[in-house]
Amino acid sequence: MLSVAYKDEL
Amino acid sequence: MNVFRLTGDLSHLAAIIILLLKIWKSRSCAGISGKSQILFAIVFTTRYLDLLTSFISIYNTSMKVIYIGCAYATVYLIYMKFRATYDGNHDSFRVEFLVVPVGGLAVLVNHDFSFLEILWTFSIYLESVAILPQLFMISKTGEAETITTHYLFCLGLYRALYLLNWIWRFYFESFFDMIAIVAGVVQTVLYCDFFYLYITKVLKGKKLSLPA
Repeated sequence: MLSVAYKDEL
Repeated sequence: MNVFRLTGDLSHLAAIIILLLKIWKSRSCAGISGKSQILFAIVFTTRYLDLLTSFISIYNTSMKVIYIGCAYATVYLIYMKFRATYDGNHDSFRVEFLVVPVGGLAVLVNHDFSFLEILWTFSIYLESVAILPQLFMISKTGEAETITTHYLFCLGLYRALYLLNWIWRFYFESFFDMIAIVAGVVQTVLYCDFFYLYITKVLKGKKLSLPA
């Protein structure tokens, strides 16, 4: 699971 | 970045611009659900708080700023500048029935019990149902202006393209986010009957009217 920092999608 | 996500973002941007121009040019927000627009402003605000904490790219930051700016500008036009043309009687969906369950679900089902992550999860769940007041309003009035149907088509298409983006990222980047995918499927499914009407009526030059 990706943390918020790596949320690269809009 | 892949072609599905880029076209998805551009479709989303097109929808936001179409709506803003429709209201601004016609100086009227007839047929537009102000409640849905408030929900979208909440979705963007709770999702893009990371603008303050992390920088990903110029594209990412500029799109987020544009989305938030347009969302609040649209809400301002509906509830302030052109409020005389706001059809509050038909915009009667009880949004608390959306916000409260979505808020509860975000606290219960998320990837990480942290403030920003719960807000992000809340915004993902809320976005999947944020269009319901608008679809409900169209079902009550029984019709929609053609420009509004184009807005809805672009808005529905954007998350459908994101579904393709997630399939692409699963195979090529072994990335997947179950919360975003499930909410994206729900969101796209909610547009299905509208898509059917749009393709069978609006694209054939007819006006979108529902059997009253």
